[in-house]
Amino acid sequence: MNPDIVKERNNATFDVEKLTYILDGGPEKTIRRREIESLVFNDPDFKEKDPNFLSRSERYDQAVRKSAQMILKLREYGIADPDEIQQYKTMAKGNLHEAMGLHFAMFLPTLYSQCDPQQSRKWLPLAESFQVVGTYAQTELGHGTHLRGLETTATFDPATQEFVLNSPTISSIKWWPGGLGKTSNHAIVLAQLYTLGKCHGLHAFIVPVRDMSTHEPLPGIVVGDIGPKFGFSEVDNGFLKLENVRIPRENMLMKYAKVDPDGTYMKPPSAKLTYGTMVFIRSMIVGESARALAKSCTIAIRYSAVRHQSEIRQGEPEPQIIDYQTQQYKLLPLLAMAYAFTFVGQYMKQTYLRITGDINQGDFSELPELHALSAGLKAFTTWEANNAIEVCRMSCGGHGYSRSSALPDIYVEFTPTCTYEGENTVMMLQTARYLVKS
Amino acid sequence: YRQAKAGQQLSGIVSYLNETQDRRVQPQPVAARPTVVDINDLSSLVEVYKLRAATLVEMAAKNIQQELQRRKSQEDAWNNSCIDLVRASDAHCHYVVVKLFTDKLGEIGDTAIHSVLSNLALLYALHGITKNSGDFLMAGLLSVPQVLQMSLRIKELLSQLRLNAVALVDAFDIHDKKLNSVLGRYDGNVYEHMFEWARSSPLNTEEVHESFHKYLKPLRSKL
Repeated sequence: MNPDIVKERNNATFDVEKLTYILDGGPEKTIRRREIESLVFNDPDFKEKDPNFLSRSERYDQAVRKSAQMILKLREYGIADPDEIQQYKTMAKGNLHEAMGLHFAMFLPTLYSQCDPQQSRKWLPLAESFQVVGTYAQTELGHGTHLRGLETTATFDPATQEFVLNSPTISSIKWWPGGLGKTSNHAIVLAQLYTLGKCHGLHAFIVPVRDMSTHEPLPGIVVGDIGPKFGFSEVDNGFLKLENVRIPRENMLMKYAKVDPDGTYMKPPSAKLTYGTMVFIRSMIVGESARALAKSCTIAIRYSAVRHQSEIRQGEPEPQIIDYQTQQYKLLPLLAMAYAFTFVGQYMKQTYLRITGDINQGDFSELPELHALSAGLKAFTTWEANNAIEVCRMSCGGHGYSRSSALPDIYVEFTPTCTYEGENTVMMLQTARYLVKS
Repeated sequence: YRQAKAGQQLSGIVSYLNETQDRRVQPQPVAARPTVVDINDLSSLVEVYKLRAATLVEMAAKNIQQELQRRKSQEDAWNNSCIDLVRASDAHCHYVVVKLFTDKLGEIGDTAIHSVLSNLALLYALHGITKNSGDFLMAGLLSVPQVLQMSLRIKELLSQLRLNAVALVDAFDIHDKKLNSVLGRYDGNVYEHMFEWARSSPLNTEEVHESFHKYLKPLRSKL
């Protein structure tokens, strides 16, 4: 153990273990989290090559292998609690993302929440056994946060009882969904519904995109990887062009909105229902900001404790760089922010669970405030954490620029949170709308 | 803001817009508004963040109003106020974060941890104010001497917190395998492992990379 860092730990004025308990939400949570994490780092199956030394294709390959192993191992261990699954996965993934992330984060939850009973009986067993591997195709090359602007069309053909899906323009090609390029054989596609000559806005359709045995793209489907990105090398973010693709009427998710065999459209009971998923994802992103910042501060502060450089008093040994006021001023406010965001993340999660309970009782009264708050806090914490990670990286000098520090990875894997799930400026303006209205 | 202005009682986190309506939040010359803020009292700082948010919300709302009076459409008035609106949301969120951090302290029983976290919360609040001092000064919520006093207090907090910096990051309990960082290793043995990591780079599999034979050697023979 490096003597500097031993000295730092001996000087602590509080019990670190107790603070860890507070951060985890209790000692039993800490013990369980560590149990789960040890399942991963003691498992030879998760031994891997350092992704920094692999090509893009090799990184994707290793990520798919790990995804497949995680699925089997989680079943083997009987880990079903969402928090525990998350802890297991974050341990296995490290700082990187999971190739099949959207199957779990969006595809399955959407099936659970929007299939009618008949659809559930058909699709859930297929999706849960990974015969069907799915993604969630919403954003398009030319359209993002503004959902009403999406161009993909789904037109009902009463004669054949089918929907015909099209990408009418280049800008309507689905673009970005994780897992769409090479991994998935189905996608939930968000498209403008046309029936009996009238447009009824955005609806969700289950669209087969690859043959379930050969994995070849199906007729009318043009699908592939969008190419290398700033990060997310493990994920095949993809494109999807639809050319007169026909799907049965039953493939429209019909728990709320319906289209009868004769083409008659029936509205969903409440437009608010889709808010729930958005609020959930944004609440989770707040927690992600805290985690990314906690990692970055851990790296920069530990390194500042072992790095000695230059001098404060001439002729004396080089001090630890954490003794410089400027270094403290860079890092300690960020450490405070990491704690602040951790507690905000806990609050958002508790509030979401509480208000979702109310919603299930039919009480929507607090939903507008939660929606406004989650949008604003998602933007506020991701912008702040994004800048903070960069400060941590620079405060490590040149070594922060090396991939070995992990700071470049943490940055490039985190920064998309500022634009996905609602671009931050748009989020802030949603909060502003609520503030001005209030 | 509009509901509060119309006298409607708000609920939830935005209810502070009601309070400030009563107090008629106005940007005032600093001298005219004696502000009593104990910079060591977090609840006092939370109050200041709240009033800053309320001020910026009001300014944004008034800007929309002015745009409307210039016969702009509702949409154009909104778009021409977006910079103010984003700032108002940012201030609102900042207030919420500071408030939640302060509230959390109330749940901490261990005195040593309470003391450290209180310092962290205070640092976060004071740092946020000094970074956005223009807002607070313009709203007449703080005086220049107070902001200067806060800068001094921040330096004190830095040296106090420096003692526990490593312990505070240890508390996050991020396993080396999850962190995957040579610089941030728990044992602090950075340089040995950095050297080891570099030597395992694929570029070092041969002592002499093939490019030497393919390009550099032929180059020499031609010169």
